[in-house]
Amino acid sequence: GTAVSRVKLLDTMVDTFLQKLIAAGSYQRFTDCYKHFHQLQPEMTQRIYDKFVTQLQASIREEISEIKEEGNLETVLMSLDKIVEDGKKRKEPAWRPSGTPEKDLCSVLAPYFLQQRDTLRRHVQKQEAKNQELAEAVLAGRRQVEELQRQVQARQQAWQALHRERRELAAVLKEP
Amino acid sequence: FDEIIVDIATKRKQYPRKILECVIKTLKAQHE
Amino acid sequence: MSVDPMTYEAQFFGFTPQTCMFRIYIAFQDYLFEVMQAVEQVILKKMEGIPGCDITPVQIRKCTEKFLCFMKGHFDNLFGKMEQLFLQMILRIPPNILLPEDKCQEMYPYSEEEFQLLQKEIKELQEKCKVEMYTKQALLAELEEQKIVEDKLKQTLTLFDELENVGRDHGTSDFRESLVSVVQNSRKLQDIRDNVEKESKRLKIS
Repeated sequence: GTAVSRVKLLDTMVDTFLQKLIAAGSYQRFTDCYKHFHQLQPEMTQRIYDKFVTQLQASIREEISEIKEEGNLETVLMSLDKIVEDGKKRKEPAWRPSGTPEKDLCSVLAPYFLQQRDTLRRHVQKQEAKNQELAEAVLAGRRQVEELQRQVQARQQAWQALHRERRELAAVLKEP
Repeated sequence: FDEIIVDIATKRKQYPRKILECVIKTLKAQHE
Repeated sequence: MSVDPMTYEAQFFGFTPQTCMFRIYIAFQDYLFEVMQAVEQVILKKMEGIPGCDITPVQIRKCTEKFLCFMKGHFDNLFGKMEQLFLQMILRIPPNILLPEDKCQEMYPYSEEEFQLLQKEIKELQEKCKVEMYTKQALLAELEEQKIVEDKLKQTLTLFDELENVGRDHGTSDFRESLVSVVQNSRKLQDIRDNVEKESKRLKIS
């Protein structure tokens, strides 16, 4: 059924412990032990016993409150209730530290390394795509340079041919 | 024995986070 | 019997449940002794006030020990049961429960081998990243160079164009033609000169 909160369980257990303890140390048992005194002072014995019971209960309850206070136990137990509630769907045993810190640390670091891997992957892909474009631009540039070099060469050859002809013609001219 | 247990348990709780902080710093520096 | 150190619980609570129970046990026991001591003190005091009371403090002490021994027996038995319940139902992390700080163990169950593989992959990717960076720099450098070369080549072509334009500006569309025409004109000039020289000789002679 519904889970009982740990704090409530704790209080119930302490109460039960006290009830049973007091039940064991009953007035009957008390007077058996302090028989003579009880015969002399029955009312006094009753009052002392009652005081014994209330004092013991008060001390133990106060101790529990102190421990709760000191360790902030109520909050801690309530947070544990929450954790257990959140995890109750899972039936099989959960992970526990292996005793080898290096081993356990792998899963702690994994998400960040996975993130880094994905970032690097994206980075590489992006850079590869960019470089692809650059490479195409370089190839186009090379073709462009070749074309220009060809054009320059053609013009240069034309001029050289012209220069040769001019020289020939000039030579012809010089003939006496 | 008890102190050892508490010491180990405390380290198990705190050290992964501390190591993680250092690792994240390293990864960031590497990235930069 | 192997002791369960309950380290996982210690990770959550910050103390071991057994220590907690031991602390509670000692405290409860102390109170039981204190209260018994107080009971005995009160009875002794009351006895002082009872005239002709033949009970001795030693007898009262024996009564106290008897009652305390009885109570202690029950106390230990009851506390043992309570401790068991505490350790089972309150100060315990159920086996199917994972603490929040260990959530990643469930979400990223990485073995050392897998983790090393992941790190290896990252290293390879980092290398690849570097290679791509260098490639990029090399390509950019070549593009830069190409720009310079292209400018130079274009300048050369422009030079040729300007040369042609010079020709054109002076009425000849094509250098070859202009050269031929220059040569023809100069040849005509030479012929004319020759003729003039012949004529002048002839005139001298006459």
